[in-house]
Amino acid sequence: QVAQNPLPQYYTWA
Amino acid sequence: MFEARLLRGSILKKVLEAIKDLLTQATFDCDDSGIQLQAMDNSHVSLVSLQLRADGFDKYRCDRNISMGMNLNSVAKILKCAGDKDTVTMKAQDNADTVTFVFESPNQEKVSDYEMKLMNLDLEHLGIPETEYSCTIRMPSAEFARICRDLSQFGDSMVIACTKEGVKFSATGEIGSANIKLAQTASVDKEEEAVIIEMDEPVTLTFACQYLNYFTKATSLSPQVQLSMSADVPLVVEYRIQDIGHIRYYLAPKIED
Repeated sequence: QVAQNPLPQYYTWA
Repeated sequence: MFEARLLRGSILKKVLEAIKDLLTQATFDCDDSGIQLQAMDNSHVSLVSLQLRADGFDKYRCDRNISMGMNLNSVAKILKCAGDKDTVTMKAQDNADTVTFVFESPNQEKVSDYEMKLMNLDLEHLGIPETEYSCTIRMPSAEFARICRDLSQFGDSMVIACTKEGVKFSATGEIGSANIKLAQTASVDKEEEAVIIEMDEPVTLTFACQYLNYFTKATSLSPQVQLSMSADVPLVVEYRIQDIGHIRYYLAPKIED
């Protein structure tokens, strides 16, 4: 089973 | 006053085709350096970053910075009305609530204009730092599109494993498994047709096929695509648009539960 991480977990809000 | 004129109007048609399945609406940020767009898909798993430099346009004028929120389905409908060889001009007054697209046929005998209402969109930009990636793979964009299409028949996700020998794309599902290995091109005659790998460390990551297939809608914008990967960070899929800019897609990797 694989889950998808949301992108904001990797980048900060500008 | 904002005005951007492009003799190669088909570029804008292709850009819309490349983003409209992923995004329903987006803001075109225009300043004197050009046009930028950054937006995430609804599920916040992938991000599109488009840059069209002012010097790539045949005429470019932007007196004041302007952010134009657009419904991309509407833009796509309008750009479908442009001929492939038409010159396309986008223009808007300062503080306007509409944008106008003007299409001119090559012999100037047909001129059409389409005015579209702008939208107020919440701006939510991510800061993406310049990153050194462990692996970058350059390959023909049509080959990448073919691989994504073929492997998505086997499973919802695709494993991309890059080593110094080459890159392997794999998918597994109910009907079985599929592996496609591409070796680095030994001697590069035509760079557009080559597979070129730069690797500091081998990387293996898993991604959703559906999103990769959305990204390949940009294939007609560039003969080559570049994939950049590092462990546990989003994949970057970049298509350079000749003499004017690029479209980059970011996709978060799938993580084993």
